[in-house]
Amino acid sequence: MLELRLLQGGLLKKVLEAMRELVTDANFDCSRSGCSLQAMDSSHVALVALLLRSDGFDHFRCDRNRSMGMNLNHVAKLLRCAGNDDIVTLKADDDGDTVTFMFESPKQDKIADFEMKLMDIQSEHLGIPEAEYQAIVKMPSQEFARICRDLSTIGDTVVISVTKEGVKFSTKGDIGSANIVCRQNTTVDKPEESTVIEMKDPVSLTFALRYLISFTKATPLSNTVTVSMSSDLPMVVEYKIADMGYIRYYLAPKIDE
Amino acid sequence: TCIQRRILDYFSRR
Repeated sequence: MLELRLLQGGLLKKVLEAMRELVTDANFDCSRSGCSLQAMDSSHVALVALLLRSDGFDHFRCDRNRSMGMNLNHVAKLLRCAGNDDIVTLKADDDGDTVTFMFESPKQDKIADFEMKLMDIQSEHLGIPEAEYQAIVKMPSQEFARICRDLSTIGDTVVISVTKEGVKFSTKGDIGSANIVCRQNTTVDKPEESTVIEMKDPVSLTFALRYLISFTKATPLSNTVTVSMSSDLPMVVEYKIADMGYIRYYLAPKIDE
Repeated sequence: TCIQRRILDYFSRR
């Protein structure tokens, strides 16, 4: 028996919206420790890793490890039938091929259940090595989304460079070029509005902007985003999910041949 | 020319 109950159903909606553009079908892996998902986009350039720890749920029961294959667009559609304040419960039998989503209104005066067929998805898990990154930038998530959107009006790729001076986002296109520099800024009143740069070595990498724009669909999940880069590794863009875990996106760079 | 690398160039199948 699997039973996961979340008082903030709206959180689950945000999680699905953050993934469904990048990944169509994925396995939700549930165990006693929580629920996780790892999937690559169809071109194998980006990878999304989700973790929702069991202690973040209001009720979490998972008698047996389960890997539940779902079409994320179908789940997202289904969750749109839940109110933002609804309590969402997922239920599945150990041997069944369906999952039930139950939505309860906050006053408990409306209860809906939607049953969805599970899919058999062959997916391979990748080992993500622990790494020390040359540069880690923490910044407001809305600012990061704004920068990616603004630069995409000019070009398709972005060069992200971290130096002592700050983090620079540069692009070039047919109509011209653009540079946006963000300096470390820890003097603001609220920590979620600050930009913090931890740099061991300067690093400069090139990425396709359309993937970064997909990642920014996670912006509603967190006020801040952390971007980690090393010259010989995919970048990591991480949004923390309050008290529960994270959604991490890995993106392979473009390199000069 | 700029080549797009893939995730599998960095992370291996488990």
